[in-house]
Amino acid sequence: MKLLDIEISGFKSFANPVRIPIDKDLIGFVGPNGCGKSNIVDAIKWVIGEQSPKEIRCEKSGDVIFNGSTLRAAQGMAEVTLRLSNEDKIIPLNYNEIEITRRLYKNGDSEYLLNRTPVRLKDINRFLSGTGLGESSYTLFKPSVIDDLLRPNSMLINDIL
Amino acid sequence: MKLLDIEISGFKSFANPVRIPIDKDLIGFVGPNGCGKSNIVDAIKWVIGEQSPKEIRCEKSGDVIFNGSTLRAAQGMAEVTLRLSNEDKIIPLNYNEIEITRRLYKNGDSEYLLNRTPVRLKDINRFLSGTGLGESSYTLFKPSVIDDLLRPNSMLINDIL
Amino acid sequence: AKEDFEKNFNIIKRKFNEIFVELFGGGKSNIVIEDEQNPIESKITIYAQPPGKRVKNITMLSTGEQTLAAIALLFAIYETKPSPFCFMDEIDAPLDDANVERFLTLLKRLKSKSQILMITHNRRTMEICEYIYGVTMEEGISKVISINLQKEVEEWV
Amino acid sequence: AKEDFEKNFNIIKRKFNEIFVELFGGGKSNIVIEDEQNPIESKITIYAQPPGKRVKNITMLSTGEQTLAAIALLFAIYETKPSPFCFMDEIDAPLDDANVERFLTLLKRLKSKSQILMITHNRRTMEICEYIYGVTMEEGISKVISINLQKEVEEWV
Ligand SMILES: Nc1ncnc2c1ncn2[C@@H]1O[C@H](COP(=O)(O)OP(=O)(O)OP(=O)(O)O)[C@@H](O)[C@H]1O
Ligand SMILES: Nc1ncnc2c1ncn2[C@@H]1O[C@H](COP(=O)(O)OP(=O)(O)OP(=O)(O)O)[C@@H](O)[C@H]1O
Ligand SMILES: [Mg+2]
Ligand SMILES: [Mg+2]
Repeated sequence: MKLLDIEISGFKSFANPVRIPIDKDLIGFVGPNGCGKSNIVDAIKWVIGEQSPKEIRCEKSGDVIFNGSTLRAAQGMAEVTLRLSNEDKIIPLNYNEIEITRRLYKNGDSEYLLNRTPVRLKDINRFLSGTGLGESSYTLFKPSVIDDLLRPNSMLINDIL
Repeated sequence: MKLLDIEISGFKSFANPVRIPIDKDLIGFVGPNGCGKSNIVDAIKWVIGEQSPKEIRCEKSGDVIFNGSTLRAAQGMAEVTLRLSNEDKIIPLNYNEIEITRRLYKNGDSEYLLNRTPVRLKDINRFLSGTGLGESSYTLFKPSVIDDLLRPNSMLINDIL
Repeated sequence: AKEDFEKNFNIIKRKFNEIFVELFGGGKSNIVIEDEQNPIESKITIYAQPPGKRVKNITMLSTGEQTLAAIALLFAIYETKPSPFCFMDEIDAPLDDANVERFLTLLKRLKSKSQILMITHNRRTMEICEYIYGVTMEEGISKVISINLQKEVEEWV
Repeated sequence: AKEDFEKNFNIIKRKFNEIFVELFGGGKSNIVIEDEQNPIESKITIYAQPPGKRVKNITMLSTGEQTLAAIALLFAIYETKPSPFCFMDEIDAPLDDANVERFLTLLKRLKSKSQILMITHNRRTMEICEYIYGVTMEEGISKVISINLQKEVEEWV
């Protein structure tokens, strides 16, 4: 299984729709402070089902929707789509490509789609379990994760196992 | 008041005595990871009276004494001396230069000296109070201090004021 | 004690905004005592809004923006309760090149008021130091040597 | 469940030491379950000893040494429970140039097993990326453009 691309629209600072092909093994993201690099990582964690706002640096779940800037009004919806290759059928479905989509509306409604067909979060979690995709804690290497690992009574390793 | 130099011997990784003149306004310390840069900062905080091992990255107060390496045995004492100019008599003593020395022995005994005369910690704190020297929390700018400042129920600003 | 606290708090609030605008090239910042009745024990909320953005709370900023905003606040506190010297230990690590330059400009202003000991891995930051010490470790024992600027800095980083 | 836990724990322990030695060029490391009776809830202590030093506990190391040791442990966990992709967000910031090189060597080995998305400000790290995206922000809105390596990287940093 490989990542193919990600489409982000209305999620955090990505007011305009953006499509980012991810078809290489080591892809770099560079840019000034505050330009939106870590927001891309948050978008990927969110689309595969992350339920805790804190894990994607938010106070409440609605904070993911673009909330406006000096020249642009806030948006009504956040949407992210992740395209994955599935030739090896790691996800037990008869498709060579899988698209996972997540939407959140300002009124709190949320939708999940699998290859453009509405599904429940439970279905996404079921298909992804065992692939290692849903496990978010140990696939993100960043300074705050290192702090958690080294904290005196850290249970990080226990949680992962 | 200005720093003039610091002498470190047997403190943390400084097994050999070292004298570092500090008579400029902006002095840089560079070097590879783990070479002892932050230990110099710990030495300065320690000599002016720091009592909490945690503030100088130790578990217990005896951790400041050089505890050996593959080629060198542990030492029996840590000693740091800080020389300060006092022409402006900010420290209410009739000296143009002030030397503060702190020693800790392996058996737990500690000594404080002011211009080579034994004094108590209380005396050091009394002379330094009001100079801003004793206040350690806001004179050290480092990532963990920023984390403390931004933590949800931080009392850092309250403590400083 | 309460009057002193509030007097210093208001000085810090004003300086925080001044330095914030200098470091971010615009925007605004603020600190607010949540419980007016009991300021000394009260929680203090930090607001920070970079230019062009709607964000209010400092926790919604990026790593680099938070670092820069926190530096502005720490400088504001430091200017209100000065001390003869201060240390900076790799505080420039999360900053991009443009923000490092703005930070260094601020540093040049501060160094005329107090001595600064700066630990850094950033070449640009090293270049503004008046004197540089190289620290090495051999067999678990630290040594310090003074390096003559420019020529030697290349080797040390 | 307990057997699984202990089996995976021992794999991680072995890999942690292998990767630690590779990253530090020697020394040794270990993870120990403090309460054998109840491993799943037990506190786990991390030991790390760089070459030539007597230190035992990871908390007595320097910022850079702690980062490098933690990277070794995270890689060990990641190799034991692999995932199709992983993210690295400015994990190289506290490392000096020599440690960045060792980290990048390890990265090249890992990328053959899974996709890595790397956010960095470090030029050396950018150079080993197969593809680089530049992210910019104009008026509070993020945009992404793809950069042709080498030539453009100079401008972006
Ligand atoms: N819902 C939202 N609407 C609009 N902007 C948002 C939203 N959520 C976050 N942002 C903005 O995104 C910016 C942060 O982006 P991000 O954390 O990705 O930066 P970064 O590129 O990782 O920077 P650094 O190099 O400092 O880590 C913040 O300035 C924040 O204001
Ligand atoms: N009591 C002691 N005896 C011997 N060595 C010690 C003692 N206390 C600390 N050390 C050693 O000092 C080293 C850490 O030094 P320090 O934290 O100053 O490094 P640094 O130069 O700041 O590195 P970095 O760039 O990674 O922050 C550690 O490797 C530790 O083993
Ligand atoms: Mg970031
Ligand atoms: Mg250090």
